[in-house]
Amino acid sequence: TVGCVVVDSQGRCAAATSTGGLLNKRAGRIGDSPLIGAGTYACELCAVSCTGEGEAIIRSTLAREVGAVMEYKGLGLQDAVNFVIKERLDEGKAGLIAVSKTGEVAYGFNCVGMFRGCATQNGFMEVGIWD
Amino acid sequence: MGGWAIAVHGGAGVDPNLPTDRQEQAKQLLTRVLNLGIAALCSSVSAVDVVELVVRELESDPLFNSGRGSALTENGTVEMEASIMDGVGRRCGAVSGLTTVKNPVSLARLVMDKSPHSYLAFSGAQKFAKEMGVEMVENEYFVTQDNVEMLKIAKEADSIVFDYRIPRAGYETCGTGVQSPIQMNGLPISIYAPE
Repeated sequence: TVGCVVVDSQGRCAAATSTGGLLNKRAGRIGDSPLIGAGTYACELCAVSCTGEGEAIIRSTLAREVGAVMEYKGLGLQDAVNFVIKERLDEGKAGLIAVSKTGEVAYGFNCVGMFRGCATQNGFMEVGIWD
Repeated sequence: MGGWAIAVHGGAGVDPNLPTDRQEQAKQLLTRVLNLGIAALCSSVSAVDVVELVVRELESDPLFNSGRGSALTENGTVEMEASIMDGVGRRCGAVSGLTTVKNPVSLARLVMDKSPHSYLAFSGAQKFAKEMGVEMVENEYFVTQDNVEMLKIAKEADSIVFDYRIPRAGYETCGTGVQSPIQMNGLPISIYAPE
């Protein structure tokens, strides 16, 4: 699975996710990536793209949860990401990337590694795989 | 306003023994697509156009599991899916079950912009792709030798492949169909490999 989340200089957020799904999957199996609110979500506040065990991401509506805890619990972006990774996945293994309308970037995962990269206008840039 | 920001991913759940050269390859691709997105943002391209641009690039590179280089189904074919969402107005588009559309994320974008729906799948999505005139290729274009090998191992072992979650003890004997205790969706995890 691959994904990208962006907030532009006008504060507009967007997210996109694309995948081939699981190796050896049954034909016709649908994962989290095309499900809005599960693998992909964007609103006024943030944009989120998820990857990992699709079935766990679907059950936890993981992407929308980030926006929801920002909206209703007033959490900041990284706190929201940490919360949903820790509290919403049950035994599932997954990761996600997110940006906020105020130009923050965040990611989180509870499995071994996630291929990710992030950058902000003030010059921050990071590319990584492991914790 | 806090300025622009961008993040990309290439999948979670990485084989802890991934060779260093493969790790380097992945980091180079992530850096390349990040820079592609940054250049677009510096040219005031909108967020929704930038995410489509970056994911298209990732779909076209065989390294990660999407577009070319997608994981194979039980039949050895590729079935792709994608979605896109614009925070402005919470507009969205999604597709599933694509077999010959070169860039699934761009078809998802067309579902968002050019159709009254938010999700099209399988034959309906393929038909919409033809109507929209998006680039179509044979299913073989998406199949890589690496993934053919991976599927073969998965089928021979009839169990987990490269899944670091299986206790090391069971790993050597996974070929005898040792079932992992982990379940996914009510099925033993052993029939899936991580994305």
